[in-house]
This record gives sequence, C-alpha cells and structure tokens, in this order.
Amino acid sequence: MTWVIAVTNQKGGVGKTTSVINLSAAFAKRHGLRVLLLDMDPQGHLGLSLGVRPTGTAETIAAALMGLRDLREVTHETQVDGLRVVPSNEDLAAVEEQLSRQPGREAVLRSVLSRGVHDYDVVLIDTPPSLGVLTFNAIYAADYLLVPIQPRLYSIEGLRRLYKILELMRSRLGRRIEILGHFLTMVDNRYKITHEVREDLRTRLGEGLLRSEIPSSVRVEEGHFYRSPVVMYAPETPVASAYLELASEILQRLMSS
Amino acid sequence: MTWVIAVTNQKGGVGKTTSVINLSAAFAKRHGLRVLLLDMDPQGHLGLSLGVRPTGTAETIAAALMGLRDLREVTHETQVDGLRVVPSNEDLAAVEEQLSRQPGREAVLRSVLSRGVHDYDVVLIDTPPSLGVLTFNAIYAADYLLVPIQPRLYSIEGLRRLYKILELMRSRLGRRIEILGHFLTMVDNRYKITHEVREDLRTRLGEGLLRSEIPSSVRVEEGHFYRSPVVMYAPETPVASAYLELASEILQRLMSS
Ligand SMILES: Nc1ncnc2c1ncn2[C@@H]1O[C@H](COP(=O)(O)OP(=O)(O)OP(=O)(O)O)[C@@H](O)[C@H]1O
Ligand SMILES: Nc1ncnc2c1ncn2[C@@H]1O[C@H](COP(=O)(O)OP(=O)(O)OP(=O)(O)O)[C@@H](O)[C@H]1O
Ligand SMILES: [Mg+2]
Ligand SMILES: [Mg+2]
Repeated sequence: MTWVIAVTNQKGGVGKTTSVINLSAAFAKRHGLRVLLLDMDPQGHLGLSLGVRPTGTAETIAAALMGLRDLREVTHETQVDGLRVVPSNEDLAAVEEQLSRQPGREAVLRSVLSRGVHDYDVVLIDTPPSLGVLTFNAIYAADYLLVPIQPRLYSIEGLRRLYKILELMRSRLGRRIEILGHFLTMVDNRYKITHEVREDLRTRLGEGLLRSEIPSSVRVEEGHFYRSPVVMYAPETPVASAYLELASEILQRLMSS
Repeated sequence: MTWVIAVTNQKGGVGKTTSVINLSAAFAKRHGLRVLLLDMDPQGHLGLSLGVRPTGTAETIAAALMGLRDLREVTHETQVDGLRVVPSNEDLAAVEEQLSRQPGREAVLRSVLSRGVHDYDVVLIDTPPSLGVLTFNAIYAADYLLVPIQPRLYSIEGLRRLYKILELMRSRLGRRIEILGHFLTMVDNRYKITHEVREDLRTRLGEGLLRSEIPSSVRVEEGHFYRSPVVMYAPETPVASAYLELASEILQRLMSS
C-alpha cells in the first residue's frame, strides 16, 4: 500500500516546501517508512534543500512527464536514509506548456507513478504557488492533500478555488481526492490575526484542521542553509517537535482512513 | 509621461503585494502622484487589501484583457486620495488559458494600457508567484521592473529565469524592459542568512540592489487587517519609513533615467 499525498496551497511562501522536507524526514527517520519526494515546482527548491542538484533536465521529473525517462532513472538518493527525491528545474515550466495541449493533461503524473512507486510507503509531492497544469497533475495523482496555511488575512479566501478544483475532478473526471487535513504554519502568537484566523478555521473546517501547529522559527532557515531538515538538524527545538507531532497525527489519520 | 512598473518575483510570499500597496500609497500621499494599481494575480489580494471587492468578473482586469470592458470601466476608487485600482478575481486564471492560445499573447495588457493611462503618473502592476502568461503580460507592458527579495537561501537562484525572460523579450520581441532595482524585504537581522545574502546580492547586483531595505514587522499584518497601507496606518514605524524611503529612492532613479 502506497499513500500518495500532495502538499498544496496557491498562496506563495506558506511553508509547502519546508513541510514536505520535514514531514518526509520524520516519516523516514522516526517511523522507518520508505519515502519518495517529487518536486512539481519549477523553482526546484525541494531537491536543492536536500543537497540534490540535477546536472540536466534528463535527471528531473520533467523527463519522466515527457515519457523520456523512467521514474527510477530520475530518482536520486538523499543524505537521509529511506528518503529519495525526484528533483525539478526551470525546464518544468516548459513541460507545463506542452502538457496543457494534450488530452487528459491532468493525468500524466498519475500514469508515471502507476509504474514505479510500489517500493515506497509514502509519496509526497511539492507543488508551485499556482493552480495550473502542474498542480492539477499533483492533485490528480494524489490520494490525499495536505494544505499548509499561514494564519493571515485572506488565508481562507485563497482556498476556495482549490475546493472548486477538487469538486470538478470528482464530477468531471470521477477522481475522489480528499483533503487529509489543513495545518497552520509559521505560527507567531504575537500577531492578533493568528488567533482570529485560528478560530475562524476551526469553525469552518472542524476536524479538517489538524491539531498540530508549526511555530515560526529561525531554525528553519538555518536548516535549509545546512541542507538538512530541521527535524534532523535541530531535533530538540519546538519547530522540530511540532513537525514530528504533525507527522504522527498525519499517519494516524492515514491508518484510520 | 506615465511610468509603468511591474513588481515581480516567481518566489512566493516575498512581499510583492505588500510592496505594491505601500509604495503606491507613498507615491500618492507623500509625492502627490496620480497612481493606478493593476492586479494581475488571480488571488486578488491587492484589491481586497485596499477595501475593493469586485462584485463580478466584469469589474476586474479580466474583462479588460478579454476586450469586454474599457480600462476606465474596471477602475475603482480606493480610500487613498490619488490612488485607484483595477482588481482581479479567480477568473483571471481562466483568462490566462485563453490568452495563451492567441498570437502576441504577451502583448495584450500593453495594448489595453495604451488606451487609458495618460491620466496617471505611475502604474504599478502586482504579479502572481509564477512566470506564466499573466506575468509575461505584466513585464511586457512595463517600462521597468522592481524585484522584491526576501534574503533567504536560493533567493538568487530564482531570479535566473526572470533574467532569461527579459533577454528573450529583448531578442525576440524587441522590447527593452529594465530592472529599475532589486530590494530586500522582510529583513530580519537575527538570521545569519540575511547578512550572507545581502553581501552576495551586493557583489552580484552592485547598483542593481537598492539601498533601502524593508524590515520584517508585525505592523504590516495589522495594516492589512485594517485595510490600510502601513505607511498610512502606522507612518511613524520603522517599516513605514522604510517604504517611504524606498519610494523616494525609486522616484530618484526614475527621474534620472
Ligand atoms: N516554521 C517556519 N518558521 C520560519 N520560517 C519558515 C518556516 N517555514 C518556512 N519558513 C521560511 O519561509 C519561507 C517560505 O517557506 P517555503 O519556501 O517552504 O514556502 P512555500 O510555500 O514552499 O513557497 P513557494 O510558494 O514559493 O513554493 C522560506 O524562506 C522558509 O525558510
Ligand atoms: N515587511 C514585512 N514584515 C512582516 N510581514 C510581512 C512583510 N511584508 C509582507 N509580510 C507578510 O508576508 C506575507 C507575504 O507577503 P505578500 O502577500 O505581500 O507576498 P507576495 O509576494 O505578494 O505573495 P504571493 O507570492 O502569494 O503573491 C503576508 O502575510 C504579508 O502580510
Ligand atoms: Mg515551495
Ligand atoms: Mg501577492
């Protein structure tokens, strides 16, 4: 059984990539799971943050999406045991243009994954801050979504379009993709807005808002700098234990679904 | 003489929208300029942050891009004297799809502006966190670009593709668009990375890095909450004076170019 989970939110800079990195390290290190990461964002920060720099496009997800390479051929080891990554680079933006002209353009990644993920327990997909063909592919390939939310004004407004897209994938394409949970990131309790948005989300989302919250912390940036997930670089810090808690809460939800 | 300036950076959450709001308020209030804001981001935060909520797509930039409305018909007053905004909504994403199939797809916004901006001194364009057709339109319509940068790892990597696009607009479309300047946002000097990136950018960009820096501050979020630019809501605070300084530095560069 392989769980495929896409981490997505159209709003930029809310901690999508940071969450993919730290949740995956927690799954691999703490829970001994075999994890594959996919970078569907042309910015390519996911691979870079794990010390993986593809020398060319043939070593990235773009080659697999275009049918030029097998998934296994574009999968790279990382310095974390049990954690592998399929990186991206700028050329992924060109692939988006190409894919958007084909029939069934949303379903390309799902068919790539159908041939190569049996060796993994969890596949986590990082997405760009936009709701275009690349994100459609990540959502369509996923069984579940995780939605990081930085508690700010309009955090909720921005989710409406995502819900609409899920609705259309169900009604038009017969694909039932569920949101496993939303979770708060970069939480800073000095901001009045944090409390207001937390209350608002609890009321609107109920169980849909995960209990674990990720605090804002200088440690995250330091971790990027040392090419190491903060759960490994500074495991005793509040932000690291928050990600470890979040990982456990997510696994509990997966097990009981 | 109308200066058209696009504020852009593919990286999400670096302060593009916040900068457009505060620079425009500084231009209008401090310098008495007539300013028009355009929201080319389907998230629509620019209009919302200034208290402008379009009731339908016919009142947004999408209608002007599709040739259904005149620019004047989609321009809204704001509570700041001398500052008007053309808002967006989610439907702008659908317009991106439509535009991308037309010849000269990058040049649509520029032709819309050619018929309606003579009454303004400055036009500022907010862009989404992606380098797609909407951002191409904003860049192609602009005389200058401003690039906000949050000093983080890979801040510089992410700019490569933008420089490439400017290069292609010059060589293929004969459009010379210059970067008026890059500037640091959400600066927090507790982070070691801030100093490293600042030095690195100074070395690589030289004059291309504006002197004024925007500090990280709780006040920004409070301003959004009260639907007021921080330069008006809390003008004595460090972040407000930083934006006022940045606005002066930008105008000096424009005057001497
Ligand atoms: N808990 C945290 N505390 C402090 N800083 C954080 C935290 N999480 C993320 N950051 C920082 O915030 C910035 C944005 O995070 P990240 O790049 O993970 O977001 P993203 O949603 O992936 O952005 P994009 O929309 O551009 O893909 C980064 O500089 C990151 O280091
Ligand atoms: N100087 C600052 N100090 C503290 N917070 C800031 C500052 N500037 C912006 N922010 C906050 O950071 C978040 C991102 O800012 P903003 O939305 O302006 O970025 P953006 O680049 O427009 O994002 P997107 O890529 O999604 O369009 C917002 O919540 C905003 O309130
Ligand atoms: Mg990211
Ligand atoms: Mg924005």
